Amino acid sequence: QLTDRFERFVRNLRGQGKLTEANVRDTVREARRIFLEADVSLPAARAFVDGVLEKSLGREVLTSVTPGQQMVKIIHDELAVFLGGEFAPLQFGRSPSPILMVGLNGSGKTTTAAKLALHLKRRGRHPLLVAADTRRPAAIDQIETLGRELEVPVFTGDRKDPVAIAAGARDYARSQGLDCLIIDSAGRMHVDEELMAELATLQAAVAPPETLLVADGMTGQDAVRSAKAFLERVELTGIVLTKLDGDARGGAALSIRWVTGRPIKFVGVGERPADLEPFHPDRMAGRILG
Amino acid sequence: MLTPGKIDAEVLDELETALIEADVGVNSVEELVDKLRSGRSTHSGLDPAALLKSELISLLDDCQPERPERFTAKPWVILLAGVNGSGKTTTAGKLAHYFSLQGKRSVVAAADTFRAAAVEQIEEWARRGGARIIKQSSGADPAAVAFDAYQSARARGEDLLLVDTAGRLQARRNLMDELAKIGRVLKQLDPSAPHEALLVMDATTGQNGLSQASGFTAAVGVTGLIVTKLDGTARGGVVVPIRRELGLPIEFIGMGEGRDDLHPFDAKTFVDALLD
Ligand SMILES: Nc1nc2c(ncn2[C@@H]2O[C@H](COP(=O)(O)OP(=O)(O)OP(=O)(O)O)[C@@H](O)[C@H]2O)c(=O)[nH]1
Ligand SMILES: Nc1nc2c(ncn2[C@@H]2O[C@H](COP(=O)(O)OP(=O)(O)OP(=O)(O)O)[C@@H](O)[C@H]2O)c(=O)[nH]1
Ligand SMILES: [Mg+2]
Ligand SMILES: [Mg+2]
Repeated sequence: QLTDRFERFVRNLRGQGKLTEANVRDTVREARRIFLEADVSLPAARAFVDGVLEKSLGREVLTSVTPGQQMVKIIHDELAVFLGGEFAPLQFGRSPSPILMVGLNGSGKTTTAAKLALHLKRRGRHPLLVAADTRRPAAIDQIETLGRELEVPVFTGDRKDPVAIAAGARDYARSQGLDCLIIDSAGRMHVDEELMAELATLQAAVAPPETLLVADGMTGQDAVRSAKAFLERVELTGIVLTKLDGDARGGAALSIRWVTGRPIKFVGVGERPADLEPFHPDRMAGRILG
Repeated sequence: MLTPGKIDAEVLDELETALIEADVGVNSVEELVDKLRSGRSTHSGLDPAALLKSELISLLDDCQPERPERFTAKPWVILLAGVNGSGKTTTAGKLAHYFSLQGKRSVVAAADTFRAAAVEQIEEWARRGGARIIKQSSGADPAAVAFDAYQSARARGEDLLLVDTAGRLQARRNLMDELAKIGRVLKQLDPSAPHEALLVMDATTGQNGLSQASGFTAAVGVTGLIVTKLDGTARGGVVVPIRRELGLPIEFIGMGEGRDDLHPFDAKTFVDALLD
């Protein structure tokens, strides 16, 4: 697919002669177009293409007998490296260690919290789900139902304040010998000052070793704006990209990785608790490039 | 002195960037800007931004914010569909409230029988919107809930039936079949139903929105869009290629989590935001 497109593009450029420096520049621009079509945010596409590709699409390609193929391989490999070099595991501190889930409305935080609970349970941990979304109608019902299905305890508390709920959850976890807290927070707009302040306060009170930004995998240009805004208000230690069981190209992966510098730790690939996979940068690169 | 054929290249570049960053998509942006560059715009004027806005407003303006045919059947059936988390359930409540201000009585069909606490959530939203709710037990056939709700609304002479469905990705064949079945069941009850099938789409959606629109249209004949979460920084520009390729109008926009945060689509306001 992509190889054909580049081969065709390169063939048009070459005419009869060898590939020139100018041709390489044109190819770089074509790569940027492909990224935009794959929903990579424009600043991320520019940064990656100008910063990374320009230097790597050098002499190797100019002297290659199959420059189109060569270019695709370089772009793919550079993209995979950029998306996530070394594997980044979840971070834990002293028990009960908190993991805080944050993100925009409807991105998949609550569902991902349950998925993480199952993931950790299967690895011998004893998680406690914490229902700290006090806003959304039936949010507590939702996480309680998920917890019940997984046989994972859920702390709801009787307070309306997320900070109080988190504190109560920690005490409860200690009393029950549970070793990690998965704290689900309410969806919010990054431009809602009141809600972002509430989140910053919650994080300061909980001091989690792990704060995961849960982002919708089909997000387009807004990915850089929203991720940057969250990064400015709370410490982020990892990203989860959801709903990648669809046909979205997933350019948001590059956008969010670029603007936050944080590792993408997991991807959501369905609605069931088992539908969580560790992030594979190589596979994601292939998906973005189409 | 600028004329449409001689627009400053730098200004056009800036406009191109703004449109790309608003999710209008590379193809549509190129076509729109080339049209300006070559002076083929049907609008006259000197300011390229104003020209572009005119083009977009003409494209998106459906000229009838309040559809005259709405409520010409009883109950008028609006089916809400869309991908996971787009805002369907919230919007169902908002719509019930919106039409209650016009004196319309609504019934909501809780046809998401799959997701955890989906029924509890829509029960609360129906309450907020002043609507009656029809629900069944978890795991029930969504088409059966839609069927029951229609019969009930019909029996009680209610004006509007809002069918809330489970989120689903258009690439999932079996889920699109389930949605198609809901549509067929409604059609059996009233050949013109669902009278409206609205695709509820998150404003942050990228170009996948086009695939969503065509996938959902194939399943259930989408008649229009509702773009939600426009109270953020996303501009929902993917409605431009959707309009160009599929001709779908935008009916409403969602501007927040409250029941009043729903507005009929206004092309001028939307396009102004697109370019700002
Ligand atoms: N197909 C698919 N659906 C997902 C995935 N992750 C979450 N969902 C669905 O996305 C929708 C929203 O998920 P939630 O967990 O309620 O999202 P949230 O971020 O907690 O939402 P708010 O609390 O309202 O901000 C639900 O329908 C989930 O089942 C995924 O990886 N794939
Ligand atoms: N800020 C903002 N949030 C919205 C808007 N519309 C919906 N939401 C929020 O988006 C989240 C998801 O809304 P839902 O109504 O559950 O979405 P849904 O499409 O029914 O989700 P599923 O049924 O799980 O597919 C909730 O947190 C809503 O409050 C909007 O216009 N603005
Ligand atoms: Mg939630
Ligand atoms: Mg819903």
